[in-house]
Amino acid sequence: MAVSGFEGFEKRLELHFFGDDPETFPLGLRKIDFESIQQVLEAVQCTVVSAVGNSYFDAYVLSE
Amino acid sequence: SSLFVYPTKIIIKTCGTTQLLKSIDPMIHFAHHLGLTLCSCRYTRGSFIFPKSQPFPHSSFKDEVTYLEDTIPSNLCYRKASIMPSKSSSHSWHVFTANDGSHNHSHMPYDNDIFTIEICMTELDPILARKFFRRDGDGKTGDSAGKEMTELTGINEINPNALICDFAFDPCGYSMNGMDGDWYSTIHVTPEDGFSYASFECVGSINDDIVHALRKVVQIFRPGTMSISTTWNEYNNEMLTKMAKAVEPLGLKCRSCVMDQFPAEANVVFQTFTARRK
Repeated sequence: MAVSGFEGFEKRLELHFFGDDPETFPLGLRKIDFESIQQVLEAVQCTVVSAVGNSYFDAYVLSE
Repeated sequence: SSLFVYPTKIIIKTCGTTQLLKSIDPMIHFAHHLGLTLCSCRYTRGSFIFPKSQPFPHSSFKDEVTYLEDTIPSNLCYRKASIMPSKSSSHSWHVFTANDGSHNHSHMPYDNDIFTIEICMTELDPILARKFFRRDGDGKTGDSAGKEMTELTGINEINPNALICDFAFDPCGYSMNGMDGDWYSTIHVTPEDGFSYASFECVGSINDDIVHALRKVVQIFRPGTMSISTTWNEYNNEMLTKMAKAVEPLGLKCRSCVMDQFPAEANVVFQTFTARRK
């Protein structure tokens, strides 16, 4: 174990979805509310420390 | 660590002893409520520096694959797991992919001329790594200290068009996400001597100036060891040569290059480099 408890090498997961409901688009997964995002991150053991978005996607910097 | 949320895609990249794969179930659940169904999954990682510290399901690649196999829906039936080796037994690239085979992924993960590169760097130049330590009592927030590091290190010059969201951890460490239209980039840094590490990841097209980005990244960190994993639909040897030639003048020599093919026509090429001084 590192002195700092830190492991550099990341794990990376990419998930793609499809949907037939045009009402879901164009936002799609971006419609997931922040509380639900936090629930996902809780399972991973991370929290959001900073966030930004543009017209295409949302980006979150996470703890760890 | 970073999370990117697109209308039909999420990318989540975490370090430390996080349990990344546990995000799959809740993500499928929340997406389902929006009428969205999982059609493709890709999991990648390098070799852990401290593998024994990793909690289940990250205790081994075998455990990770078993967990993925058990968690993702059965409609994602085209599956493949692979460990791509390098010349060093301690440095391999681990890949798991799954997709449903019935959707046209060509417009989703990778258009033919669009690629994703994942760069992992260790043994960073200690003088350069020092820039990722906070100063005692700097009176700054994580955001403002991060902004200062972005400018001080030249990270803002990798893609001058990108909107950058950066954060400096206390006492050290740094993360940033870049946004340039619909393209993301991300950097994570652990600067501590002895287990220093930095990563750079971005999406780009063959027409982009990837040479400029690669050179900037190498100049910012001066790693002793670096790996580049490139994922795209069409194998492009010219592109790989271009990437190797970009970093060679900066003292890095290509030591290994392996390719593997995955479902949905994705090709992954894993190149490793070490500093000539080694």
